[in-house]
Amino acid sequence: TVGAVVMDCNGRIAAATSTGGITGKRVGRVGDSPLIGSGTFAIDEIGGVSCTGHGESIIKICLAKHVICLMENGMNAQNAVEQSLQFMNSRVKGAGGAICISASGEAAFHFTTERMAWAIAKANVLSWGLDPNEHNTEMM
Amino acid sequence: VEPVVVIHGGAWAIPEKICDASRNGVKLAARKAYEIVKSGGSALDAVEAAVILLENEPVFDAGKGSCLNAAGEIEMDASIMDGTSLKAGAIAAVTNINNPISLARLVMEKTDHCLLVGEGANMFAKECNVPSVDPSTLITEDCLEEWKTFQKYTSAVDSLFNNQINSLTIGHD
Repeated sequence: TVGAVVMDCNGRIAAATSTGGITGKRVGRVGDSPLIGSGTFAIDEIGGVSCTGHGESIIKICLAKHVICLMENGMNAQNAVEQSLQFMNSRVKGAGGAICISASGEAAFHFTTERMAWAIAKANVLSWGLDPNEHNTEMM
Repeated sequence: VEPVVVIHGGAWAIPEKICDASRNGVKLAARKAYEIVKSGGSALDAVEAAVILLENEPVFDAGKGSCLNAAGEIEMDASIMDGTSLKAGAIAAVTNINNPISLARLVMEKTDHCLLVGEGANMFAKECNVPSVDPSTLITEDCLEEWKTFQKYTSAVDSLFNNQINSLTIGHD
């Protein structure tokens, strides 16, 4: 699964997610990626989210919308992503990751799996990582 | 407004041998999207361009490099959403196109629907003149190996317990 969330110069936000599924999955099984509110969500006034991980768990808690609802209630993007993934883990025992941009331009990501490849471009600085607590930066 | 881009390449136990390619892929996708918005492009164009780049990179599980299902076939899913209009487009279980995210955007922009699946999604792709490809061009050596291992495993477990394994959801998408 891959995903992107972007805020443009007009403050408009879009989100996108694409996946090739799981090895050996049942024919016709669909995960969260094509489900708006689970794998993907964007609303300019609050933020945008793209998710990855155990599809059935993400669907059960509508992970993307869950992050948006926490932000709508005043939580910042980083806490919203972390708390949503912790909830998914505690409530349905699912692991995954999510990226997020808030309406104020805060960029956030978190994952509860072993690894997640991520990258952030903001203010001409490119950040990226893959292992837990890995954080590299370079000027664009 | 200061533009911002965030990219992910999937959350799972990424094997050591593809870590660097995964890091490079998400960096390239972030650069691509950032260039678009820095030069005044839209967030929608930027997310689509970033995901196309990742779909074309075989190290990621999307587009080229998708996993094989129980029947040894590829089924791809994608979605895109515009935060201004709340318009959204998605496709599921498409089998023979290079970039599912572009078809999802066509669903958003050319239909009143949010989601088209299976044969209908493939028919819509044809209607929109999206070039179809031989699904074998989307299958990588690694995915085939993983599928063979999976087959061996499930048949071994199956014969051991002599019961039909309904759905072995190993981990993540």
